[in-house]
Amino acid sequence: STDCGGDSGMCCRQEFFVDFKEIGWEDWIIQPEGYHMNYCSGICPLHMAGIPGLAASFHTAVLSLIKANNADAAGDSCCVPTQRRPLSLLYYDRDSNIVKTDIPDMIVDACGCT
Amino acid sequence: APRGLGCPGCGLAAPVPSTQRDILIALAKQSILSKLRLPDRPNITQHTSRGTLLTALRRMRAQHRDVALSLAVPRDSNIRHQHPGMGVQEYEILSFAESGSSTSRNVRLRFHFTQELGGSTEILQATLYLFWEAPGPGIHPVTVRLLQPDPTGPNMTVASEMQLVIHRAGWATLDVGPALQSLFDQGRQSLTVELEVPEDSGSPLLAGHSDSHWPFVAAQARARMPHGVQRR
Repeated sequence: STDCGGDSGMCCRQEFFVDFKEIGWEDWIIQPEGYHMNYCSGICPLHMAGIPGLAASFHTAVLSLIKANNADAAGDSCCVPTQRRPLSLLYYDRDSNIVKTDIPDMIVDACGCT
Repeated sequence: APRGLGCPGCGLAAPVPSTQRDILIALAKQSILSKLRLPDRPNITQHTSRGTLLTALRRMRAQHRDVALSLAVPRDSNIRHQHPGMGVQEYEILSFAESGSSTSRNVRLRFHFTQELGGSTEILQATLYLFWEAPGPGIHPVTVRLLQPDPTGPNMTVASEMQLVIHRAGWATLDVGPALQSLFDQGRQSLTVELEVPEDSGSPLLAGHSDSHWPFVAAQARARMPHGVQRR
């Protein structure tokens, strides 16, 4: 997984931060100050498909070869989150109670091609 | 997209940066609200004071530590959060009391829980924290009643009753988990607690309480999965 930066246009993780103060949510979200949302962008050539988590696998190499030689059978490949983590929030609910929770899978940590 | 033209999710032309930013912010807002099961952002009219919040958090932390020690688990074990990301979302809730009707020997406290934590919520643990100001030396008996609305009328009925003996000023805790679960199962979101002292004891409760001694309920809850649906 790589972070976007250069001009390669390949699948990468784009950092994106939502500042709760900037969007006027700081009055009900006590912590944190913002949300490191992040997202995936970029192209996924066929030979990169299936790489996340299986890059060193013999089977993946075979699969990539098949895909490269037979595009119709391979289908399309997407640049998607491959690793995510929860967002911890401390906030006021509608009854002014204070709630802490961990929302699963909210922060994109890594991207890869399907 | 037609087959062979690339993935629909990433094969489209990117919008201009300002539009893209607006879209992402809208997406972030929608995502957070939906995961918190909130139809809209809460409008907060009354913030809990910093002192109240800090005291409540300290009390909670102290009790968790006591539990951890009594269970003989290492102090640094995280006993509150087990598995975020397993499709089950857990909550910790601090609900501060609203004052209800009171007399010289009787005080009612009302704790209201948001409807998002209604019938589909499993209460893992709920503790009522009360700060007592003993009026003088000696022991002071206190009756604590958990009340629930009477389905046949406007009155309240007693769901459970406990007797406490207060020896000195300080915090006392009561397990209200089963009562809260029962209320949620009935589709109710309010817990009413009645405190009663003998006639000649005066009211040791709430009189002159500062914000930081305000009664509260600390609850741990878990969103139940819908019936018939299992997530792997």
